[in-house]
Formats: sequence, structure tokens, C-alpha cells
Amino acid sequence: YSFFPGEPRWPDHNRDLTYAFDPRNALTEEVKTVFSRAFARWAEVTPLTFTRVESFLTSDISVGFYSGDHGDGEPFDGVMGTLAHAFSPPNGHFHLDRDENWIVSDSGGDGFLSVTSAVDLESVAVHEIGHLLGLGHSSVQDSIMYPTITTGRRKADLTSDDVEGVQYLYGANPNFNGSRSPPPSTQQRDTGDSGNAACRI
Amino acid sequence: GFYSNSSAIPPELRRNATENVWNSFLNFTGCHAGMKVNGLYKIKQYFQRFGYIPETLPRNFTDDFDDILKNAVMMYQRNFRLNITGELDELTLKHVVIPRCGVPDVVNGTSTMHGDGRRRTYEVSFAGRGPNFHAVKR
Repeated sequence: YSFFPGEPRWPDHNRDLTYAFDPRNALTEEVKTVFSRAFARWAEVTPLTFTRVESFLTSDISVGFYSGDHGDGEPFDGVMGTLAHAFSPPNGHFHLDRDENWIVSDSGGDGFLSVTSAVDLESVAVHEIGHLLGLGHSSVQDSIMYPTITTGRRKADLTSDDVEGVQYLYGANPNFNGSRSPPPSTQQRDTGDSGNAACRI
Repeated sequence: GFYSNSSAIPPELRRNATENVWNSFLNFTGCHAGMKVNGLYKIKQYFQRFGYIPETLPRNFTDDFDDILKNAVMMYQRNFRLNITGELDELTLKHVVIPRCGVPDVVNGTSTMHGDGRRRTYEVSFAGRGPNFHAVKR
């Protein structure tokens, strides 16, 4: 795991964070629930709490789907390419590329979806929330904070690498029992075979 | 679009989705230092986008495989635990074209991805004689 330069984090007096969705996106409850699950994964292992609110302008974290140039100097590039980005604390901006095919189902667990042309929304959301909390990218391939996301694959469970990183910043959730499986086997990752359904490296 | 499952995606959109904007980089497979290849400036822009080439350099790159690109490739290969060849080999480019987060891997020339995947420091202090050894793992 790694941190942004200076190790920015949410201040001690603001550990109960609020988040809101850009009302212009008119997201369904099903989509919003995906984010709730993603926030819950980080709340489980830290003392942080995340509460959904309606006020997009005053919430700590603001979530929005945008296309192309959306005003922050980091334009999206259409289908695939960059999928999302988020800013380090205490900025709270969380942007996703509206041009992607997002899968919002919670089925499948850690495994492979049936096609390669879609991106699992919860997997990306969990990753970007890590940035919102102060984590940088990790070189551990199966960690949530690894920079790439294989299309068609669902990877939403925090690994021990992610948990260690976020707990360095905020400490542990007193109710977290500390058990977190190490990353699953990566036996297939170095095959270089991108021709299969999941384009795994 | 949002889909409850992958089979709900219209076939025409599935085709579009496989047209990754970076797939053209695969044409650079085998490029190495000293070569000049049409369009190579685009992959320099990619590496600059994610911090591997300093932002202070202008974006009007040449098509030369110069030391700037070689260093960027090597840092990328190190971050992603690939063989450090400094060349745009097949495995490196297959990695480059994978969809990814837009947050840079390198900030101000310093990689934020530590090679061993851990960030641990050990503080050790010795105070006088006796069993006063103190160590803290962070």
C-alpha cells in the first residue's frame, strides 16, 4: 500500500463522513446501493462512518458520473481507458466515466463476469474510496488499490494490504476482528494470456 | 449505462466496449530505445498522464524512443512488477492497455507504488543500559 505525498487524511474531528450523488445524474436506488456497499467495506475495518445525504454541495464526499472534459482538468476518454478518479483527503471529489458499461449487480463475488465489455461498479467504487481516504496505488496485484481493473472481473473485497494501509491512517474499527484473508492466489497472473474471457495478465 | 448483469448489455455496446482507446498502443510492440515510430508520442502522453514523465515537459513529444520514454517504461515495469527491460515488450503493452484508475502512479517524479507492496518503517531507540530496547513497527 502507499499514500499520497504528505499522507493526507481526514482530520480527527471529521471521521463521520457524508456522501451525496450529483442530482443531475438521476441515479437509481439500485446504483446508489452499490456505493453504500462499497463504503461499508471501508467502514468495517476503520473507525470511519459514511452516511448518505441529499445535499450534494455540502457533503464531504461528492459522487458523480461525467463524460469527457468535466472541469477538473482530468477529462475522461470514453469507453474503457480511464474509468474513474478520486482526489485525496479532504477534497472528497469522486468522478466516474459515464460512458462505461457499469454492472451494478452484487452477484458473482470475487470472480469473473461473463463478458469482457463491462466494468463492475462496486469494484471501481471500492478502489476510488480508497483514494478518498488517502491511499495511493499499490503494487500488490490482487489488492483493491492496484491501479488497473480487469474488465469483466469483480474484485471488491479488501485484502490485507488495503486494510493495513487504511488502518495506518485511521486505526482499526474496534468491532473489526482483524481477520482478513491474504490476497488469493495469483498463479494465473503472469501467463500473459490476454485472449481469455477476462483478459487477465 | 447501468446494467444489472452483463448479459443485459446490448450487443452493439459490447462491441464498442472492446474498442479500448489504448489498444492502438499494441502496435508499438517491440519498440526500444533508438527507434523512431510514427505515433510513439501518444504513448509518451499516456506515461505523462500517469506521472511517469514529468508534467513539466511539454506535451508535444517526438516519435523518438528516447531516454525519457525508456526511463518511463522502466519505472512502469518496476511498479507493475514486470520484467524491467526498458522496451515496449508484449507483456508491458498488454498491461498498459488494461482499463485503469485515472489517479497517477507517480507524483512529482516519485512513485507512490512501493516495489514490495508494503510501507513499513521501524523506529528503534536505545535508552541507557538495561532492557530499554524499544521498537515500533509502523
